[in-house]
Amino acid sequence: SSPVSRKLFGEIRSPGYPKPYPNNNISIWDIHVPKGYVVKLTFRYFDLEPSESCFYDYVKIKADKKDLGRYCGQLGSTTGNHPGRKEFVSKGNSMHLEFHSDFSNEDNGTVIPYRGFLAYYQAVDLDECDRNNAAEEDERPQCQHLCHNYVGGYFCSCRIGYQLQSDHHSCKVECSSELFTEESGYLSSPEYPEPYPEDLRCNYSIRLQKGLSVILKFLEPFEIDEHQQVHCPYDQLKIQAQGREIGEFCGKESPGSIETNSNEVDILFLTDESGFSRGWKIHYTSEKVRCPQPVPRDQFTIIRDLQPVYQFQDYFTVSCQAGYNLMEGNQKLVSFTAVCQADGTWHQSMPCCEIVNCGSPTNLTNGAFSYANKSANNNFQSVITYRCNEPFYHIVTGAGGDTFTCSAKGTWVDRDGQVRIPACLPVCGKPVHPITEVQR
Amino acid sequence: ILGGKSARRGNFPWQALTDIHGRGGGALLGDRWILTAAHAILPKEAEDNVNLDKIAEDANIFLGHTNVEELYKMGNHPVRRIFIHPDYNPKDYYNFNGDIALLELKNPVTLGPTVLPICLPDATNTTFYRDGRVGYVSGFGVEKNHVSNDLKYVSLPAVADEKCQNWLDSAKGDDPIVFSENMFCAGFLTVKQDACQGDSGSVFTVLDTQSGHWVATGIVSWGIGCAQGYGFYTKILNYVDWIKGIVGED
Repeated sequence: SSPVSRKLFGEIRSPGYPKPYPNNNISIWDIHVPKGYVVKLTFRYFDLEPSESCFYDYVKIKADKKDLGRYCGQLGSTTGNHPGRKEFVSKGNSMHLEFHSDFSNEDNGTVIPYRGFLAYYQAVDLDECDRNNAAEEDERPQCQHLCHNYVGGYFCSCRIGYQLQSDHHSCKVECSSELFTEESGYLSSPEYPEPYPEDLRCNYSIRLQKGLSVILKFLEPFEIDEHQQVHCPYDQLKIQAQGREIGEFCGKESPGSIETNSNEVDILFLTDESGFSRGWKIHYTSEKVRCPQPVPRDQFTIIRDLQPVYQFQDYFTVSCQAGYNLMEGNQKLVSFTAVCQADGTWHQSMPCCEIVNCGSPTNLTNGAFSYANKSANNNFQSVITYRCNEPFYHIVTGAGGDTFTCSAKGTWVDRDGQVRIPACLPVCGKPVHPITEVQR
Repeated sequence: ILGGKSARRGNFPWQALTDIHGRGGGALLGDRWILTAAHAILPKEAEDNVNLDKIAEDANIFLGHTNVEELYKMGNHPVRRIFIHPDYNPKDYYNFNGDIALLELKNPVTLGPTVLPICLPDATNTTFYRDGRVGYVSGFGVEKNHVSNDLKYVSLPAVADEKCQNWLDSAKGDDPIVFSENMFCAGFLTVKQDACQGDSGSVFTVLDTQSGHWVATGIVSWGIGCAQGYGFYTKILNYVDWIKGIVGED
């Protein structure tokens, strides 16, 4: 007898394989694999003396206290019982193999060199959650609620509102600190839609990231013990959002859908010692908190890609019409973006657009400029014209001429967009009082 | 100026009074250049080791009035740099070839009715030097043996080169005086009207009737005595490229 080491796979050979096996031999193998596995065995090679009911030489296989058969013979032989490619699978984690050979392997005086067998076994995970797999005597209790198989074992878990007990299988109502962090999900009274247990102190906490608002939608049936006159004296379903009581519910009329406007919601379910109401179920979802629609502060402000709705983490960018600067107080902004914050407010307030001011135009040496419009301010689109102190100087301009406009960039530019101002060059040979001879 | 008249303010707004080696004249070009005669800066037979920077530092240039006292009160215009034409040779007493120079003022002047630049001739118009072409020359130089306190001017006709040369040959005696193609002469043989000492550097101007602008055609350069015959002027037309090369395309 040779116990096989607790490997997860291996080979078993008849004595002397692949040489012919000896006469009068009994060999026994006990295969054990770790718990949570079963044994699967197949014969890679099988060549024993055939006989009716495998009376002479045979291999006997047993598992889980059951006989899995007695095998002998050669592939295709009419007598005997060749196992072929059959897979032998235990229910438990062990298997027993026995090999018997009688005193001879003669046939009509000729010795036949039967070579015996080569078997291969491996540990296969046992899916303990599949009821059909459990071995009868498997003493382990079933998972009361949920079973989770994994290679080499399994574990139990409980439905929401229940806690796995120390036996790792049974579940007891435990809903005093249920935490939900997914952006949507379901929660219900224990056993829903069966009547809920008595004496419950359930607290379901939904905690989502800031910027999300939880929406509660009650499903049918909704049934909590109530009293005709007194408001929810027996069992109460209280809903709070960030410490703020949203409502206390009972009875048969569903609260329908509730917008909590909060990323944190607590649902307390308190029951007394009696009652047969079927309880409640909530499908909660969440949506990003909304921010107020951005409104420009003046008609020069342009909100890029205005959206119908702005939600948490959305943003909008603002620019100004040409010739206007984005201003935040006295600060000129290169750009402006506001992001919708978790509390439903914009992270910065709407700027305004102030007309570009080009500042006083560059003075022209030996000349001057004059405003085309009366307002004579230096705002965007103001127009000035340069003149030289004639007749002593004459103006030399670029191709863009002597009229300059305050551009959107805040610079004075001529017709061609050039900033270079004209020059006043001396006029030569033009005395204001030239010599004029009278007498001749 | 001999035989001339007093100029009124604004008649010759380009006229400069220079005080470098004594009194001289000049003419404003653009708003920061003074055109004058090289010998007003480097007189003939001056000492050898001349330092132009030192001369520039000490030079006094006045603009904007016809009265010398008033000019002094208005203050001088400091000189940044001096350019003497390379052909001018202060050692060659009788050769005034290349008698032209430029003074760059440190600060541009603001033009007005009494301060205005004179134009330069352009090569297309050579009638400026034709025999008999009338021009005006102004200056603060000697009049009746005294330097004038007021700007005077006189109208003189340009004279054809061969007349200048003939007269010079008869008047110069043994002096090897040079009359070159870079000069011209103007004035009279008998009438007592002429430029004189102290007018050096002032310009001979003519009215270009085509453009309506006054143009400097000559610079008071030399003569034999004053009003003893023709006066000799540097022919500016031959130096316009030199001037523009220094002044740039102002």
